[in-house]
Amino acid sequence: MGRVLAIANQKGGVGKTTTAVNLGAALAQKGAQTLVVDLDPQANATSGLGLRGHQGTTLYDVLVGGAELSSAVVGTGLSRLLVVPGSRDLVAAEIELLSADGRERVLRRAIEAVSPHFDVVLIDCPPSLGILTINALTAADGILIPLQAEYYALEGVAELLQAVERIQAALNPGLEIDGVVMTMFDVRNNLAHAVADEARKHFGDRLFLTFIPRNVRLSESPSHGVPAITYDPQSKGAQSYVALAEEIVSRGTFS
Amino acid sequence: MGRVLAIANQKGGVGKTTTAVNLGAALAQKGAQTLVVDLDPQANATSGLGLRGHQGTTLYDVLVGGAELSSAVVGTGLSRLLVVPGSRDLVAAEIELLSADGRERVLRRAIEAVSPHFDVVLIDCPPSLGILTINALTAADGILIPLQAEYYALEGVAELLQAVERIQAALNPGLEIDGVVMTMFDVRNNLAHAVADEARKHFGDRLFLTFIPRNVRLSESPSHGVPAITYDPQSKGAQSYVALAEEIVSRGTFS
Ligand SMILES: Nc1ncnc2c1ncn2[C@@H]1O[C@H](COP(=O)(O)OP(=O)(O)OP(=O)(O)O)[C@@H](O)[C@H]1O
Ligand SMILES: Nc1ncnc2c1ncn2[C@@H]1O[C@H](COP(=O)(O)OP(=O)(O)OP(=O)(O)O)[C@@H](O)[C@H]1O
Ligand SMILES: [Mg+2]
Ligand SMILES: [Mg+2]
Repeated sequence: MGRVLAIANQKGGVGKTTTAVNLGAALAQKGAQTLVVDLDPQANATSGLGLRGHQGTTLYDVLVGGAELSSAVVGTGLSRLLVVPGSRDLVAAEIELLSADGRERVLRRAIEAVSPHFDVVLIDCPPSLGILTINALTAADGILIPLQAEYYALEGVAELLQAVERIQAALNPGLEIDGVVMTMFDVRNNLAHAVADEARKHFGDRLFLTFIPRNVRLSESPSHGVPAITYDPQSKGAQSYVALAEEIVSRGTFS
Repeated sequence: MGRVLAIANQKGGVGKTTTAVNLGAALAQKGAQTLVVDLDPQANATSGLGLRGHQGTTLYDVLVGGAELSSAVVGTGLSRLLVVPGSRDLVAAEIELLSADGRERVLRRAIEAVSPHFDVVLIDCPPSLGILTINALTAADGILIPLQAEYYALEGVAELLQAVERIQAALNPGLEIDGVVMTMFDVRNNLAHAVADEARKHFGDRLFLTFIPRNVRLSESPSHGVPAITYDPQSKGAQSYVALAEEIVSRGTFS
């Protein structure tokens, strides 16, 4: 039974998509059957995996049109790494879902039909705490929080945790915090160390030991439509996501 | 009559708030009566201007509760720089506005009552193209687009421009593109130059000549609750926003 992880943080630009794409690729390389679900209307994970402008069943068709999630799953060319593409009409889904019955559980029902076929499902979330992210947190077994080593990013974490508590109380009691991962970490920057210290105090051992460094290969690989592990496997960026995948697997969050 | 500028881009983490806070401070220093409106539920501009946890009338009270915008305006301690604080209940405003009459024009009506008292009003937008950003674009005379020199950020611009066209056609024919400003620009990074070249091709002279460099003072100043121009006036970051203010004034976008 696959574990469903929501990669979420309402702060923009903290590395949600970069984590979904590169952690997904690293887990697939380690042998896990991996599905990335692109729930962001920006559809960045979709283009980061080489499927920009994909025509076919989209997540909008699943959430609003009632299509099966399995009909939206496509390959990436990498073994064991499949993706459900996002699309800009997800913006419309936000509005249409608001009046749907059981509007918070639509994605959960859709994912339950496919998750047995995967070891892990990663949901890339948009930068908001609106109905799409609520759907992701309601569908998920765990949340993975990318935390950029910056002041504004740290400021928003308390609110994210409160949202998680509300979801656990009302919609998904099984939702766990699988961990927090520092992203774009620059060892020369005092602010970065200060934020990491604060995060360690707050999260204890739920702060992953693996820190993702700021590494230009991670920002270059999306323009080639491949994860960094394909674009430049020896780069610090690619290697840090391999290490994160190892840490996640060794914690036994999923079999 | 003050010019209303929406600082908008649905891509997260591109420097919208940093631009609203620091351009606002630089324009105020040059003598402009300046109002910053924090339309983002994260309320980062509010804390970046030293008003974290502000109790009082908020933008939610204005948009949903019908309060006068003038009753929400507070000082920052800097001459000629006032702010309408944001608050997390703006997330609820997104949902409540959807069923309101004239839901796209609520902010426009509220701002029209105060803009004559200012030379410029800067609206900091959340990272989405939802009802709050639509309100900002409907209220604005011009849009200022912060463009991070990264691939995913460039990818999203076409969609932002289409949203602007839709607003011009249906809600605000007077909306202009006041300009695009490159943010977090690292001269040593090839990708950054490639993105800037693409932006120049696309926007021509609407791409500001002033580029905002990646500069640690810009990410440190929010933790002190002041703009970089106060925290470290000689820093490259503070100076680049002073230069941007000069370029905007010299273009005559507002008197
Ligand atoms: N470790 C890193 N080193 C260098 N660049 C990075 C790193 N992680 C992410 N980036 C770049 O920073 C930008 C923001 O990252 P990304 O788009 O993954 O964040 P996000 O949280 O998904 O953003 P959004 O909130 O818009 O969805 C992207 O251009 C990405 O390529
Ligand atoms: N030129 C710069 N140099 C260094 N750091 C910067 C610069 N501009 C912004 N930052 C930092 O980068 C992060 C993202 O910037 P900011 O929060 O202003 O973006 P945003 O577009 O408002 O994000 P959101 O989409 O979440 O509203 C912040 O931590 C900020 O302090
Ligand atoms: Mg993303
Ligand atoms: Mg912001």
